[in-house]
Amino acid sequence: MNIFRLAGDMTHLLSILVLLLKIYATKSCSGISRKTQELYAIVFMARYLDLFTDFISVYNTFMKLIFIASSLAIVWCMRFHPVVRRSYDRELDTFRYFFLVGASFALALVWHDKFTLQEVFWAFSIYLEAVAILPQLVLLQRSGNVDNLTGQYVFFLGAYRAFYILNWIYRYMTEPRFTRWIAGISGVVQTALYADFFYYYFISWKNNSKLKLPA
Amino acid sequence: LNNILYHDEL
Repeated sequence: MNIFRLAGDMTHLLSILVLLLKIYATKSCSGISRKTQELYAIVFMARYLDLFTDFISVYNTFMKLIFIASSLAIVWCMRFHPVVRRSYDRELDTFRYFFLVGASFALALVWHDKFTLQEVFWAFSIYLEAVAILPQLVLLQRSGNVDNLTGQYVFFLGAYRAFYILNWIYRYMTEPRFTRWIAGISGVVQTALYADFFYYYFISWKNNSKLKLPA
Repeated sequence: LNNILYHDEL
């Protein structure tokens, strides 16, 4: 474990806590894409198939459980919670994400570390996570003004993978034969997708103005 | 376990 990876995991956890706070405090999920939340639930369930077979550390197992449980809880809230579900922007959250799932799985069948069920699903989860934010970014562009907690949620979610890129660079330089091409290349693509959001987030922070993404 | 297939990261 290095400082970059710890910072990445903590930033990821923070993004989830901010999202839970927004939903709990405002009893609303307006501005949140349910499709992105569902994609993340699939990402975590596909990535952590080794949850019960490979014990790495208490920290690793604990965080995997947190990620799976929180993503499922958020999807449940947005679908079934009597108050929260009413504020879901159903007519704005229309990204056809089936293609993202299909393309990611097809790529995982072609490019993986090893052709086993666990490794193909692991690669699938890596590719899917890289594009999982797209429905959320499209929703932000359509929904005009973005509330602070939603903006912070997306910001931390984008920042965590940037920390992971620093972690991979650090490990590549300090550990012999360390390579994570699948995660590394996907991580760069994932972080690049946030580029314009980061730009407008920085502008809104600098001008102390409301975050607004151009349509 | 060799390096690649040991997913020690989240």
